[in-house]
Amino acid sequence: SRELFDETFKVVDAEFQRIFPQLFRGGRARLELTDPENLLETGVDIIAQPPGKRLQNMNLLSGGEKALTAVSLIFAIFRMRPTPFCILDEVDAPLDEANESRFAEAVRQMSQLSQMLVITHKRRTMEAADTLYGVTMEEPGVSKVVGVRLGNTPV
Amino acid sequence: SRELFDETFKVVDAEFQRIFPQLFRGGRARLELTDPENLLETGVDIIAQPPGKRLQNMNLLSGGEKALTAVSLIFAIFRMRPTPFCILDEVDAPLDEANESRFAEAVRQMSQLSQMLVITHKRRTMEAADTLYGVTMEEPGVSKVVGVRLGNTPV
Amino acid sequence: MKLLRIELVGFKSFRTKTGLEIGDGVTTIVGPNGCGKSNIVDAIKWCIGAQSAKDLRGKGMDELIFAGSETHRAMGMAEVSLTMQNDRGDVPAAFRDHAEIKVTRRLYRDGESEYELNGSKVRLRDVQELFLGTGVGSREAYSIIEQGRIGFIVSARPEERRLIIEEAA
Amino acid sequence: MKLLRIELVGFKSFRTKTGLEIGDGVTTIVGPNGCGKSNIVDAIKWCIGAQSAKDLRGKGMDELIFAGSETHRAMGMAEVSLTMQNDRGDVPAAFRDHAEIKVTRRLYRDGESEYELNGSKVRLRDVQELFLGTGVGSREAYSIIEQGRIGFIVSARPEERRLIIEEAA
Ligand SMILES: Nc1ncnc2c1ncn2[C@@H]1O[C@H](COP(=O)(O)OP(=O)(O)OP(=O)(O)O)[C@@H](O)[C@H]1O
Ligand SMILES: Nc1ncnc2c1ncn2[C@@H]1O[C@H](COP(=O)(O)OP(=O)(O)OP(=O)(O)O)[C@@H](O)[C@H]1O
Ligand SMILES: [Mg+2]
Ligand SMILES: [Mg+2]
Repeated sequence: SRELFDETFKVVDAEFQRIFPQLFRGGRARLELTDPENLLETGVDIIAQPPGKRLQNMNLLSGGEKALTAVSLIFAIFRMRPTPFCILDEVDAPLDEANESRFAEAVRQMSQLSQMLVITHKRRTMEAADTLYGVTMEEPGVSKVVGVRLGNTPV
Repeated sequence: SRELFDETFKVVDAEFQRIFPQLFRGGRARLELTDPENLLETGVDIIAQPPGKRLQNMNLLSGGEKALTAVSLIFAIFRMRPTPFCILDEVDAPLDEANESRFAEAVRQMSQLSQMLVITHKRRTMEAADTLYGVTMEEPGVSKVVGVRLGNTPV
Repeated sequence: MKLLRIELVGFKSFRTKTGLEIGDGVTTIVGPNGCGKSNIVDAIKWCIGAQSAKDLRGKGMDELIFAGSETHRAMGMAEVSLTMQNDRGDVPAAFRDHAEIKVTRRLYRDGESEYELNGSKVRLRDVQELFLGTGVGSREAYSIIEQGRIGFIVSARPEERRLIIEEAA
Repeated sequence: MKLLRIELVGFKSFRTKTGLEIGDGVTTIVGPNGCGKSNIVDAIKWCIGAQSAKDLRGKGMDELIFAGSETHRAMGMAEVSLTMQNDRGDVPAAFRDHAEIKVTRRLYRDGESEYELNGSKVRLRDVQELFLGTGVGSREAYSIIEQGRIGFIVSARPEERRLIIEEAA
């Protein structure tokens, strides 16, 4: 329905405006309806401006900036309507160390709402874990789960 | 022409069969024509089997395995017909540390043929450099190149 | 509906019975390329009711069953179970006073499938409806971000992006 | 045709005159997200004769000119030069006994473009032909792998993969 989408959009937009500057340590972003007169069919655009930069077409952003913008929006949708768990498979691959730390911190904040299941190769994201599972293939072709480290939460 | 493609395909295939096991520390791979009777229109398939694993549909490979297979094939084409320089922008993003080392070594070998320009966030790939450029934005929105470290090659 | 445990056997590279306890907070999964981390995500998607092998990087569903390795032959069956805490009560009447709900999906080489809720045989549809109720299902594209897919929400057309927000509503 | 030097001014985030000496062997470029590394790759592609802004992540060619920042206003022109060692002789007669060949591409905000070889005005086509001869050009899709694009050769259809090999032949 028209009202439901409008309401949902406003909440996601508000969350996105709040989360983006946290992950980028500054800057601003918002969502925009492509056709505000037509709530039933309008598309949704992303307007994103990393700190210190001029506002430009999103496609000009770097690989890491696009990934971090995407994470901000995914987290915004998630906060609007949390699911019991959220799975992120190597979304931090293009991030530099500073962004990786802020991403790990954002994941920790999100984990107050829901269980966060994060696959990563990156150290800081690993360090944000309450529970750490290592998967190996000592025997070629056969997966094995080892080494559970428990942080703050007993298992 | 039919002969030219056939000749080219055989060389690339031979190089691919040689390079893949170097990057994967084992295993095997080859190229296959989808329609060997029709050299003018045949497609080219990739058959890849990481060490210790059964041969399966390529799509089941992991993110890192797909990236490493792609690098093997790109390098094989390159060795068949080297260009003056080769540019690789963050192709090592999904690689774990062991694969990253082998990738860096392969880049060093390739650099005997051509100039290799590699963009990376990863330490071992950085360490393979003869020349290292750091790009920064101390002044927000304005790029600056700093810190050239010269390895083996005087600049 | 908190996730308590994931169990797999014969699913993709997980030949032997494997269990992961999922606690509160952040659970991180690490390991070398190709060791099986994303296969765990595929197992969860499959157990929730994924219907297309393509969503799980396969051509056909039979590719989900352990295909063998250098030293082991292929297996005849894949099985994944998700155990959840029943704290929402939004479950079929028969399970309303169970403390935990264990969903099991099984696939045999001949193509035969089985689905269970706390040991009772059910249909795929019952599994899908259970999860739709809890908010994790095929509709919630934003709660499972597969490897390589994070860019989609940025590169999507405005109409596609609208759909994702709409489905979350 | 060894690459000796890349020079940029006013191109994307490179407001001030920047030069990179390219030696033998492996040159590695590092730095934080968004600092300008891939913009250098775009600069090289553009100087070689890229004709579509989309190949350079832009909507229109004007987006290649420094658009300003928090503390600086936009510029009126973008310029990139590639200097190469003339060791192949496969160059236009006029430049055959020059030790180096410097290619310059310039774009003004009004849309006007300029191209130079060793300071002499030429057409875009002359620049493209020079590079086609040396083996780096739009045809050699395998010699420049942009960020996020390495997967294409694995996910491509067999016919598309054949084309890449054919173009290298
Ligand atoms: N049915 C099967 N039987 C045996 N092995 C399988 C089966 N299906 C997939 N595999 C193997 O699983 C591996 C991929 O595992 P997965 O995608 O989980 O890796 P990963 O840990 O996510 O690695 P990366 O860090 O590179 O993303 C492949 O090497 C593939 O051969
Ligand atoms: N015309 C322009 N004027 C000013 N800045 C620009 C212009 N075009 C692009 N940029 C900026 O350049 C930045 C992207 O740079 P680039 O893609 O080179 O980053 P990167 O170093 O490759 O980062 P990553 O490691 O994340 O890939 C964007 O933030 C964008 O705003
Ligand atoms: Mg993976
Ligand atoms: Mg980049």
